[in-house]
Amino acid sequence: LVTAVDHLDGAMAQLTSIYPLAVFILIALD
Amino acid sequence: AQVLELVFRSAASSTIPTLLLESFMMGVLLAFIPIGSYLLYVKSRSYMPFVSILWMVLVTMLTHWALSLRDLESTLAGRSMGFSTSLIDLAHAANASKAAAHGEHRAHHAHLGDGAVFGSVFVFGQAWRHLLPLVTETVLFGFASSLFAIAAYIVVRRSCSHWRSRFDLIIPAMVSLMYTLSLIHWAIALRCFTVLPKYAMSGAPLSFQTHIKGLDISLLIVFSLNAVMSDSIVLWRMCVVWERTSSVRMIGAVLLIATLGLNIANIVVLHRIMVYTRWFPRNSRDSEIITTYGLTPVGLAAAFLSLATNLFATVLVGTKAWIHRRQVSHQFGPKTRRTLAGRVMELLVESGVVYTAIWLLYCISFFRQITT
Repeated sequence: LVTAVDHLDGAMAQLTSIYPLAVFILIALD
Repeated sequence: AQVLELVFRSAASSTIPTLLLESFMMGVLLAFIPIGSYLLYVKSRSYMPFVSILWMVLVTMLTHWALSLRDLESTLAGRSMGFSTSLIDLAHAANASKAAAHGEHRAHHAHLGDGAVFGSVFVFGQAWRHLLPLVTETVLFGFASSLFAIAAYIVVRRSCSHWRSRFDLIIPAMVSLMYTLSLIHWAIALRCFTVLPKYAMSGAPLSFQTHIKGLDISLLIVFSLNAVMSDSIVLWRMCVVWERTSSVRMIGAVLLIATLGLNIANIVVLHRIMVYTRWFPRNSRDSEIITTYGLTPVGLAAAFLSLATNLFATVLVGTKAWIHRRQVSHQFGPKTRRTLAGRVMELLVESGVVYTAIWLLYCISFFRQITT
């Protein structure tokens, strides 16, 4: 987690695509 | 120094590829095990022993991965060999051994020496700076890939049964495009990392800087596209929840155009700084390794506008969810079960809060390191 929080510059490109994917799946599961 | 170079070569060619593969698998497991456990739990409580075994496997794998990462960090920093691999410490050590060999006392005059080994250690050092962001990105890329596979399965299954119109496929299409962009981003980040050890091992002159700058700009373009698309989805959802109220639509359009403009301006400014080495006011406290938004005022404006967009959309969706809940309890009594629309809006608010918090952390990281 410390590595992830310290390196958001590497993480953000993935997080921007994870966000809509996760919401889509959560709505489908609900 | 020669032993150090051999250790670095071995890390670059065998240890790090294994760690990256393990990181990708960690991301895959972190997505599949919680979702799989939830589905098994909903289906039947008799699957509980199987679910607990899955979680034990996840914890074991996580521990193994974290220890491997720590081990690699300690090797690269030289702790496992009992010395520091920082270039200044190495120069001191080299000068001390030279001085001892010549019977002189010049140890306090540290310079980098003339050997190709120091050049190679320096380029390896540049590669290791890119390693931790790449490991983080690889875990998240594994996570995104699993989510993409699950979303694709849901879309294919639904398309066989009920899609009302082609309009329903816009979000899955945008999500696929965003996943493709994040795949390209990961591939470029991997390229950034693999190019440097190759230069270090070949002993070529330090011409890698131009190559790396080009890759850095490509990373920025792909990331900016993803950030703008993510904001557009958030704003579109806000407009849908507010049933396309004209004032909300207008604010949404203004925010989207401003975000797009600032992102393009940031790419242009950083391209001028990196490629043409032009002078622009810079943020000296930026702690990013891969330069994105933190270096220039234009980039900072783009990042803070994205934060404001997400916050604004989340607050508006939250307000609508609250109005909806009040209307439902007013019409059908306070003990009415939550409606489908209410549940979806709550989900949008909760996910919006998490995403906004991540953007806030990201914006803070432009001015100070989050952890010590």
